[in-house]
Amino acid sequence: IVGGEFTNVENQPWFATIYQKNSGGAPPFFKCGGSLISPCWVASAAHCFIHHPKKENYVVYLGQSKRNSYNPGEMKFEVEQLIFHEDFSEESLGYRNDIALLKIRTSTGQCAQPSRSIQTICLPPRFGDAPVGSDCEITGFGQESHPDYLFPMNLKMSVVKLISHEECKQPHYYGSEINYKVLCAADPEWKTDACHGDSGGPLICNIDGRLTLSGIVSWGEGCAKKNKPGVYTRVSSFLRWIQSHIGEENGLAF
Amino acid sequence: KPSSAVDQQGFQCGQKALRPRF
Repeated sequence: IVGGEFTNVENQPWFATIYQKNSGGAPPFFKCGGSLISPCWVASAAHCFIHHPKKENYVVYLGQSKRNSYNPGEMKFEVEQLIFHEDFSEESLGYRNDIALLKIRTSTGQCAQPSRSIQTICLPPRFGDAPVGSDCEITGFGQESHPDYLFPMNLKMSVVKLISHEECKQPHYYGSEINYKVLCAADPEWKTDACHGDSGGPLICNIDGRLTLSGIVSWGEGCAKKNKPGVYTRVSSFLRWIQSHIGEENGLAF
Repeated sequence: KPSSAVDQQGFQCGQKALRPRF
């Protein structure tokens, strides 16, 4: 996250930290963010996993304010299922259908348990997004500037505004790379944004008084760069897909 | 049909644990 502020995971209790295991015995390294959408399922971005698509490669934590260290109240999970959107694709500039689902379970076969630092996030109503200009929160352990190579140890969050598809499709923005299955969001002053390493994390908007997972951090040109907003997978366009894999009986909250 | 925000197993989607104001 460029700009913004450091925060405690209690402010974003649905935030999941996803690590990729090392083959050589070194500790797992931070890979991407995610969001707990039901007790046993985390939503993230397909592009995080597409080059190493085996579920055994990953470990997921909930309740972490500080990455790669022990956080009181955290929960650690293996990935029981790793599902990519079948129409995921890498385009010239960005991605399409950039969404993945991870079924999580502890070593004793448990799903997530609610606490001050672990909570699910609501899914948006079908095709019901917050209006253009809404303030939405982003969260992650991604880089604080671009180009950078260090990821902060502590969780950050910031606020960006939803911008219209018309604005985002302008030639000097992203032109035809933008379709209606993504959302664009940016800071009016181009001072804060998601960045490399925030992929898969949440774009949380308030819809009818409920905090809702409206977007999944997907791509952007640079970070906090003028006329280059952040591009997010539009979750309200994938509700049927999500439900087809998770179903309603698993505590999804629409 | 929007299910209630209180879904199974004690989760309340989108709710943050507000700090008690001492």
